[in-house]
Amino acid sequence: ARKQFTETFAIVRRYFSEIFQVLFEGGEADLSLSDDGDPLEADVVITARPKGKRLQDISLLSGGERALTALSLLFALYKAKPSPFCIFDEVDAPLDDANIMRFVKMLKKFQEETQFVIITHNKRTMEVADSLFGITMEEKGVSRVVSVDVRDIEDVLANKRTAPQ
Amino acid sequence: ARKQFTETFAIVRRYFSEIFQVLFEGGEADLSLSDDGDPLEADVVITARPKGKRLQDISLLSGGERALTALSLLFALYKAKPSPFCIFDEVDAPLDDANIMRFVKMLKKFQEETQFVIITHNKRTMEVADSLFGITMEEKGVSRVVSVDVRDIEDVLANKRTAPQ
Amino acid sequence: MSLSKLELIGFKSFMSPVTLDFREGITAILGPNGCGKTNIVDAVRWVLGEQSARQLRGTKMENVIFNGTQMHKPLGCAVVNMTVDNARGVFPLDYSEITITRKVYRSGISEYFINKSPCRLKDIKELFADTGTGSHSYAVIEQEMIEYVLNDAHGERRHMFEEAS
Amino acid sequence: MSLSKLELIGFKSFMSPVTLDFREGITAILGPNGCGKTNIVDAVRWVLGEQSARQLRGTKMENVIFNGTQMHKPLGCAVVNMTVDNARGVFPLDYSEITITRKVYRSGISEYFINKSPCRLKDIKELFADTGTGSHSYAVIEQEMIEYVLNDAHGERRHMFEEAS
Ligand SMILES: Nc1ncnc2c1ncn2[C@@H]1O[C@H](COP(=O)(O)OP(=O)(O)OP(=O)(O)O)[C@@H](O)[C@H]1O
Ligand SMILES: Nc1ncnc2c1ncn2[C@@H]1O[C@H](COP(=O)(O)OP(=O)(O)OP(=O)(O)O)[C@@H](O)[C@H]1O
Ligand SMILES: [Mg+2]
Ligand SMILES: [Mg+2]
Repeated sequence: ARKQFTETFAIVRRYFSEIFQVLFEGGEADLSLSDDGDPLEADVVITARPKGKRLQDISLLSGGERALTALSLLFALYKAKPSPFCIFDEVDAPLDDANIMRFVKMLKKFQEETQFVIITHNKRTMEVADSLFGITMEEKGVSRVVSVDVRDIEDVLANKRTAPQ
Repeated sequence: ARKQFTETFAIVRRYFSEIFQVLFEGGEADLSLSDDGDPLEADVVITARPKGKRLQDISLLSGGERALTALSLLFALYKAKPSPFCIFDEVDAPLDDANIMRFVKMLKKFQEETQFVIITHNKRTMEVADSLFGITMEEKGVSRVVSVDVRDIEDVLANKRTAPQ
Repeated sequence: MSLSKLELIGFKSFMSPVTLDFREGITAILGPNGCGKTNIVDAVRWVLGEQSARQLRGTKMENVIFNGTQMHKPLGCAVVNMTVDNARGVFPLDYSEITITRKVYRSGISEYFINKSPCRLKDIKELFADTGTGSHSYAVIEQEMIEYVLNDAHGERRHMFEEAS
Repeated sequence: MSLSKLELIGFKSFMSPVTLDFREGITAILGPNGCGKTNIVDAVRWVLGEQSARQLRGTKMENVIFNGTQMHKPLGCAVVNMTVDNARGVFPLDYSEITITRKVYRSGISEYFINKSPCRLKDIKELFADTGTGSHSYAVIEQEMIEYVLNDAHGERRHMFEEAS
């Protein structure tokens, strides 16, 4: 178990640093194990430095930088051990438009291996999707599902049905 | 102190239920004190029921419904005791477009009494502002402030300076 | 393996049966606040064996059964069917498609099925054990997860690494 | 009373002095992720007397002093000036404008000023006591606050009511 953990850790660490540099277009990030001695008990420590900034504690990162750092780690884990499907629930909410575009590009890179289901309020993320589901609550308290074409997005968001499923 | 607390509580409770119904365009909400006996020790309990739904525990509310309920309480507190200025940091992130419009309408109602400073990534919220500040980090790691006209919003978000302050 | 179909019957706000047919690639789910999007994520976690009502934002497991609206009575049971395709033989069974089912009645007792034949929770957990998609896995990400990954208050990070090993 | 000016000198990512002149009504602050928007909120909490470095996302109070970038050296002190107009006589002083100042050196010792004359933290806290704008008040709201108000794990709600009484 110990050998497996350290092997996985080394792989994820390499991917994390690569993916972080793509999502942040530079900078550097690394993973290390807190020096508890026994790798099976140690904590995983993240260090991250956005481009041009000094290395500081990750608690000083901004809301958007924190979200992008966490997403870098998640993508690194998926790369190390692809999970058949992934569900993201509004993880793009703290990101500005430029970072949403980088996030979406990364999704496209992973879509060969992994199927993504993404809940989002952000139009840029919706536009990248291969298929869309609209959830409406036309009748208060009762949820229904409608198939949606990119053109109908405004209707669904205003709780007007498009076509019965 | 006990008399003051119960008086304030009664006022905020009335405002909370009014403001909730405006932000949710219906439904009902209430505040009560947990029955610890001594009002100075009791917890404040929130019950909220969006329009057409059954009354359930507030933990079952959705992300957007939770944000709107918390904002209703905050506005009720401001109405009971106006605070000279208020700073909101991305409180509109969980809201969909329709709820952002309701939130913004409420801000407009309060702007006579209270000065608002709002950090947001949402264009609809920016459009309502009387004045705008852009923060840029053209030089990595160094923040500067630029005055912004609604037309320059895209430039500032892409970290291109508009005019030196 | 990929997610091919999800059916919700009486699960949370989904009073009448709904079906979501998934394709490869990226699927976006959109809709106004409170319409039922995160309830779909809860359905996936639940059918994969989630045992904590709190993780599903409720206080007891019956909270997942449709609780009625001002117009409709509560239902007596909730069912979720999840169909995954096994074309690549990820699962040790000779089927090309596998459907797992979870049912719960007001009594709180859950029943589990694999391809319509009754089984135990343990069988479902074993089926998904090595695929990285358990109910607590890094494959189902809500927005608060971003904070968990960065705060790491309870060793969530280590847990993710162990899942990937 | 309203906020009329905020000056940051060497505070967090604001290496060179910046000034924000506020007007009545609604002011929006915008900019890309990590550019320094929430640092402005931290500056307001800090000048109002915030004593916890964690509330300012740091580990020690010196974290508020500009820490340098790859191109610039760290600075030795941080200063924030906040000017409020006292036209309605909210403050028991005969000035029409009041400027409070906080300064901190690498040694960690803070100095406070009211209209340029040295004072103690207690004087600043007393000045703002009844206005509802203390550093922990409901006038400065970050996104996590929404969760605090609804979860109420440590009696945050009660605290807000006490502020408003
Ligand atoms: N057992 C139940 N029966 C009926 N309705 C329920 C049940 N459990 C939860 N709900 C309702 O489902 C709604 C929440 O849905 P959900 O959290 O999926 O919204 P959402 O689409 O994710 O919204 P947001 O965009 O705000 O996150 C609540 O209004 C709640 O009342
Ligand atoms: N003492 C300091 N010296 C220099 N830079 C600092 C200091 N403290 C924090 N920072 C930097 O400030 C940045 C964070 O800024 P802030 O949190 O204000 O961003 P933001 O504009 O709110 O972004 P977001 O939209 O993502 O929330 C971090 O990148 C951090 O490195
Ligand atoms: Mg949701
Ligand atoms: Mg911020």
